[in-house]
Amino acid sequence: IVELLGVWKIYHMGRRGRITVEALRGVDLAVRRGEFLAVMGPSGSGKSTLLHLMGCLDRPTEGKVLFEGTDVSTMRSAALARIRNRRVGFVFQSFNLSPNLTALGNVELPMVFAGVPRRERLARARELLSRVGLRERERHLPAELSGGEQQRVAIARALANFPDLLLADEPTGNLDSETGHGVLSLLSETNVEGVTVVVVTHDPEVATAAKRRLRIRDGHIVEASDA
Amino acid sequence: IVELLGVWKIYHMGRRGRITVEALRGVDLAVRRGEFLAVMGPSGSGKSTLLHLMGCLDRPTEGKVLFEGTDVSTMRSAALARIRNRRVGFVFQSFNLSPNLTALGNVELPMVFAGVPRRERLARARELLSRVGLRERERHLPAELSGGEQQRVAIARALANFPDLLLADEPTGNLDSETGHGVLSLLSETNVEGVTVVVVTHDPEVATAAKRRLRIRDGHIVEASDA
Ligand SMILES: Nc1ncnc2c1ncn2[C@@H]1O[C@H](COP(=O)(O)OP(=O)(O)OP(=O)(O)O)[C@@H](O)[C@H]1O
Ligand SMILES: Nc1ncnc2c1ncn2[C@@H]1O[C@H](COP(=O)(O)OP(=O)(O)OP(=O)(O)O)[C@@H](O)[C@H]1O
Ligand SMILES: [Mg+2]
Ligand SMILES: [Mg+2]
Repeated sequence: IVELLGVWKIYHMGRRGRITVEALRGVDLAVRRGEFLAVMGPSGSGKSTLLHLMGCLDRPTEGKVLFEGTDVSTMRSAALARIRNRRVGFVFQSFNLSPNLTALGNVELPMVFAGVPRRERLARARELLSRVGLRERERHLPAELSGGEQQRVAIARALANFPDLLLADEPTGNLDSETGHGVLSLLSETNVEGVTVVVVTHDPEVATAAKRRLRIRDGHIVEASDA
Repeated sequence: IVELLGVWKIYHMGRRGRITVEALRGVDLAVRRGEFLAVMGPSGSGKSTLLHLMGCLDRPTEGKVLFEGTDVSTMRSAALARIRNRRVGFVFQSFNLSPNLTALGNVELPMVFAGVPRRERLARARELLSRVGLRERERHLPAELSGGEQQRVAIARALANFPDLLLADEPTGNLDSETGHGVLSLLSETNVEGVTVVVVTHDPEVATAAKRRLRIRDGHIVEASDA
């Protein structure tokens, strides 16, 4: 469903861009439809960068990203926007919730953009919030939620438009083991339903539940193992 | 060093405040000088709320918080500010870095407020960034840092003014196990140096390294165990 070919991501900093940070160095990766892939590696090794490229939220400096066989760089912005809104669900490492919308409003937001009628999106949003154990927090603003509650709202939001590809950046980092197990079950169930799931994680339990694992170090994929 | 007596924290929401969220319910807790205490519990159980009260960043709805025997509610704002800036180091669950300052600038900031001369604070900031493995990232803004790098900057910043009390809210949540071990060593060393450390964590390794553990559930302390 998504493929990276010879992908580099290089940041330039400092006056005249003389300082270079190579976040990804020549990455080749094919994610097959229906996979459940775990990405692990040290802090700063390039995992979030990789995930953003997969979700078409960012462009490579060199190389290509193919989404269902089409080179993302050749797509018009309307097509890209549709991919991001309807085909891909993204759980950000720092959640990126809209601060002025409630938990419910945040989960509804992608559906608003997709033109889903109000009654349907309210029902869907409430169902998703229940699945992450937050039905009683639906009226809270992000600032009125605990860290782990914000994380769960972000997960619910990512599933709102029935995406084909779910990209989750460390989705259990702020959760105790019981709540984390609940999220892991949700990811597994979603995968069983046919959604391709790529999860960046430091949690060995999440990695074990995935069907394939790969490790990143210094912007390179250094090992991959299949179940 | 800090004591909670009969502490309640109640949030009021909705029109006329008719919805009540009891984040903490009658908490009694004494943290002794030099302790290394781990606080665990489910997402939403009140851990961050507890930590904010300990660090004098928030006030209880009922009950008292004593800092070194003095009721915090009787302190003038200048005395409170001095506690927060020089006596307490706080690592926030969502980091709360200043977005317009570099990693170095963020670690320097508490020292600027404490009137530390420039040469001394630069040296201290660089030493702390090295200790968390981020010397090469000192010129990056928070948006140019990975999640785990931002977390480590927050940890370095909390130690800048040689606090007596270090309060860390899930400081390894975004870190792989090797980097997390580095942070845990730093917390242990800091405790050996005489700093009282209270860490909220979901990580069993961090909890094991602490000398005392307590659990929170639904705003109550439900169990405590000593080493
Ligand atoms: N400003 C607020 N208004 C209303 N409710 C709030 C507010 N802040 C926090 N809460 C609620 O208080 C409860 C405790 O929050 P707290 O942040 O202390 O939890 P926590 O134990 O740190 O959770 P986590 O492990 O997810 O970080 C949560 O259920 C949360 O929804
Ligand atoms: N805008 C930027 N400018 C410069 N460097 C950047 C920028 N964004 C990220 N980096 C650097 O690129 C590297 C990879 O970042 P990335 O966020 O992908 O790491 P990560 O593997 O997700 O780490 P973590 O586990 O800590 O979240 C990091 O070392 C980071 O400092
Ligand atoms: Mg990351
Ligand atoms: Mg918390």
